[in-house]
Amino acid sequence: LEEQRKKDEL
Amino acid sequence: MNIFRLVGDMSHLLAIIILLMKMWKSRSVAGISGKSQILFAIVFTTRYLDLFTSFVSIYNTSMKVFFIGTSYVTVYFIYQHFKPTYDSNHDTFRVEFLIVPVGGLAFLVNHEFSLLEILWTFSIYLESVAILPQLFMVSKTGEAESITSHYLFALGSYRALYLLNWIYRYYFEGFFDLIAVVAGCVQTILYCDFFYLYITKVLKGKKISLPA
Repeated sequence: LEEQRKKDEL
Repeated sequence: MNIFRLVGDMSHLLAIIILLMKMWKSRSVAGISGKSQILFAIVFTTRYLDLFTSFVSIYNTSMKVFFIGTSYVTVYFIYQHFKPTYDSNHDTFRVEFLIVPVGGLAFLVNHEFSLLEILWTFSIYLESVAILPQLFMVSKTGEAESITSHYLFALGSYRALYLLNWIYRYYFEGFFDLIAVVAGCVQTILYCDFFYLYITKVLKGKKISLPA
């Protein structure tokens, strides 16, 4: 989840 | 997505569009650092490799593709299409002094010792200093066209807005990424001197010219 949220940013 | 993040992304998008329009309309890349633009192409390429491994949203994917694509178009404009107008004599920043330490740091300080994660970290660190060749060029020639100043202002504002986004996310989502935050602070601090010049000069209709 943490990973996913980080990659959500550009 | 919060308002700071959205406006930050739009500011980033605007910066890229301003730069492309400047080059295309004036048929010239004068005053633009090719070295900074190469660094941005490296930044986007190494950061968005997750396009192949994970899907977040249409917005996310299209922005990533746009950033990668336009960064290569920009580099192509500078080194091929409008090459005669490129001012290489003033674009003399030694980028190896940025890439080597940043690469070493990404190797040592990261969230996880895996290829994609190290490349992501590398791109975050590299982005924070990628504008230095451009700022160096402005200080070396002692001037910047207004359009170049608008580009730099939009580009600098984007990460400053991301800082607000991270403050917001910390309080309301408990989200905190130390690597991104520290690099984002460094990146924004590098623009402070320029922001000052932009507000005191460009917004009053003067172009940036530094004393020799």
